Amino acid sequence: SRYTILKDEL
Amino acid sequence: MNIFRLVGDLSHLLAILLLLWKIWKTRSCAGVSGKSQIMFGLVYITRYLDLFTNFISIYNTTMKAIFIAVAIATIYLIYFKFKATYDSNHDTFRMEFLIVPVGGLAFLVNHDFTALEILWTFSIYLESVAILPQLFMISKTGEAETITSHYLFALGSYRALYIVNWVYRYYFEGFFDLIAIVAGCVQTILYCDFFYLYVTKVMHGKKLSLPA
Repeated sequence: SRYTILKDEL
Repeated sequence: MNIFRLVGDLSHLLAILLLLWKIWKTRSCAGVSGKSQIMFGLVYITRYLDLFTNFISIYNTTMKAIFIAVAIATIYLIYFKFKATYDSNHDTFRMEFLIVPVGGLAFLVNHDFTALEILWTFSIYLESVAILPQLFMISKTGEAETITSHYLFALGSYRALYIVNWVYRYYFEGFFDLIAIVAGCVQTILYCDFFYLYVTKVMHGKKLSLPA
């Protein structure tokens, strides 16, 4: 995807 | 993991534990908006569904589990155990005015049109406005208990630190997530007025009360 999805964040 | 995010997460943890502790210790949830707490509960549950789909780290899993558990415990104390102390006639913000538009927006503006991603986006948008019933309640009663002010300050600090974390990650890791950043900035702005009152009043030993 175009954005980096910061799923490691809370 | 950078220092801003770690301190932000710890501040977030401190905030929710402080609120739970205050309600438990005083055996009262007077002045606390149950509606904000329901929405935060919804935020954690819809965001952390990935607990079942992927593993990031022990830290990540532990914190997510704690946030969900503390949120549910807080809601339980407000609506069941200490229901008699719940100030429902001052907690009049209509949740559907936030949940419905936020749900619609999550459908329209998201990274990927999948169930998990839409729920994640919904939780990001909802978190940005979930504190409104609490702030609305304070504006109605004209004051907040000191511990409630500390709770809001710790929660607002977590948001502000997350913005610094995103600036850091953008420069040093090239990471950015427009949805998280825009919603995070909106959320932080909502705390600004409160921050001002906190610094000028609560830090000088006074109870937070609004000018008549």
